[in-house]
Amino acid sequence: TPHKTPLSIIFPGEIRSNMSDLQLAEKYLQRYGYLALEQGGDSQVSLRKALSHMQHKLGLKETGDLDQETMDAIRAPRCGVPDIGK
Amino acid sequence: YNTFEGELKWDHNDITYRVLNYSPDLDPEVIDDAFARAFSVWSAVTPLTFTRIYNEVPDIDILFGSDNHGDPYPFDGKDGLLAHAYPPGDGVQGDAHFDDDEFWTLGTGVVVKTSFGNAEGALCHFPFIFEGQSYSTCTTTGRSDGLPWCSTTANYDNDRKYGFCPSELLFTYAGNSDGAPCVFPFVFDGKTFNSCTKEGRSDGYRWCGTTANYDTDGKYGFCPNRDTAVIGGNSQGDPCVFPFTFLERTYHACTSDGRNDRKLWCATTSSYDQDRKWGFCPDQGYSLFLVAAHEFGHALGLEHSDVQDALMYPMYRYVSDFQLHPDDVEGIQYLYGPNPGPHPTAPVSTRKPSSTTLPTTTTKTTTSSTTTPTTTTTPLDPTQDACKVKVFDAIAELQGELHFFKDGLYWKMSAKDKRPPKTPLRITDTWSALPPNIDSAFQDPTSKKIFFFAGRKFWQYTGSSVLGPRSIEKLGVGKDVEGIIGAIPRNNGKVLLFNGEKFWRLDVKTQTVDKGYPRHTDEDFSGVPTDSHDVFLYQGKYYFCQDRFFWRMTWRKQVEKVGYVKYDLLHCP
Repeated sequence: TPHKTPLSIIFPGEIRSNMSDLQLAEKYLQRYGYLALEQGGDSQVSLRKALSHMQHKLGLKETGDLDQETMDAIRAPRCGVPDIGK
Repeated sequence: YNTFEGELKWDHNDITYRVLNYSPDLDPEVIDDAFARAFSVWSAVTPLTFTRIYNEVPDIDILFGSDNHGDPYPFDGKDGLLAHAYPPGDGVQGDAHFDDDEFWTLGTGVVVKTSFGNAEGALCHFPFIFEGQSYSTCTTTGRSDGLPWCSTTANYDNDRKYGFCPSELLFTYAGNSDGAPCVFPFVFDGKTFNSCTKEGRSDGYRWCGTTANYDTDGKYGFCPNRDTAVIGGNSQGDPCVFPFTFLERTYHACTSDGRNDRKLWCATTSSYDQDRKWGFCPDQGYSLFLVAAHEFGHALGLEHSDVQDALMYPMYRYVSDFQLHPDDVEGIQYLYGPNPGPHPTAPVSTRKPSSTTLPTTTTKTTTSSTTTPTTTTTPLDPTQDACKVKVFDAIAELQGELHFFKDGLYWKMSAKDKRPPKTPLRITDTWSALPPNIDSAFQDPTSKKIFFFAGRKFWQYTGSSVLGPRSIEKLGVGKDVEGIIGAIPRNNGKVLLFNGEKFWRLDVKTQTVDKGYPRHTDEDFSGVPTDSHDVFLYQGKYYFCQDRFFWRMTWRKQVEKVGYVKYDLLHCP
């Protein structure tokens, strides 16, 4: 019989916590050089710009949005060397 | 393609690398091979050469680590970030790090290399049939000693080909026990352990004592992962335990319940609810070869490419028939130029050497019918050209270089040399007490003393001072033994001395043969010729020479290559 609750638990020792898509995207964009660590001004605009940059660089459809294709790319296995900058 | 800011690149073409540790996911030999193949991806299209070194500081250090692993860029557990590497330069620059929370394979699931058995180290074939039943993992069924085994063909019942799967009961890796198996129970810090443990370590690697008491003996090794070992979680390397309970429900197989990412997991004790010990179940894994080839691209100076099919594209994609993309070729050749093609043979000198006492060439000036003077070179004297020696008297790795002895002369080569040695040296110029024909030599890694054997005599050199000759009878070798034809020194103060069919273990310090010897070579070193005339250790591997050929054996006594002394060791054209 399927369990009713809880559907998802936090497993001990798992390094990545259950982050939201937005948090996951921000972390990704910062880690791989698309978004500066210190955000100033309009962070909404910065995020869209960074997403577009990332989508362009990785050959995805440039929407500037956190669409499914972009989230799949963010969750995909990859090399840890930044795409942009040092 | 992209290069790093400032176009960072190596200022030399002969790149060295060192493997600092291994992942328990794969056999060390499979890992070594994956790295070697990954380097050859780049050497095939550039003038770069890659040489593995063991003790000195290399250009590229390779390591496996988890989470915080000693640099400012921690890994992130299973999946996501797989590896990273630094652009060319000193120190950490040029190094490549692999996340050991990943499941490292060759890209298509667990790779289980067998040991012993009758399959000569072949990989397990899953699934396989044994007594009519199908098995998808290694099994202990049919054995009373608890050793897991597998068939290396689809049907054991028909083919009877099998080998043993990695198990701490069979061997350990790294550590200081030369691959010896775990001894259970063993004592550590006054506590008794009946299985591999992570206690006493901060890196999460599982280890065991290889004697009954680590506290007194200090002997240990790392445990290889079994094929059912979990990845990541908080039980890395421990096997799944079935059935297990989770939220009061019983599970007989891996499950994705409790997760929203569909990843399969299992508990590593019988109750997750009680112990909360878990890990991910083995999946296809990531190809160490493909990831390493990508990381080595960074280590050579390439940044991420924008071309999706290029190797240097940042995201992982498994391909079974890998070929370097033209974008990668263009990028690496922008930095280092193309491969110049087959190495030209060394030009032969037409002048007599002025200083050496051992001329390697002779010249003859003739006059042709048109009276045009021409210079031709006569062939080298076979005794002075290493490439023309059919069988050497002895071969040994001394002071980090491979020495080839023949008729009073010797040639030496370092691992970096890719061309045959030229001018030989006289044995007596270096070791004045030795006769012209020696049978074998070895250097004790601890004391650095060098021993030579000729007939029933042996000499011991410490620097330039010599002891001997003395009779091998003094060592405890029987009177009927005509000589020692080879030696394999070990790091524990022992050396194996060979006389073809038999071998002895000598304690270098006490200079006496251990009890229980001699033993039969073919019983302990199966698959090598018992009439070998040279036996030596080179870069951690055992070499048995017979005629022009050598049999190369791993430390786990598996023959991994049969090659030519002339071409594979001397690099003769």
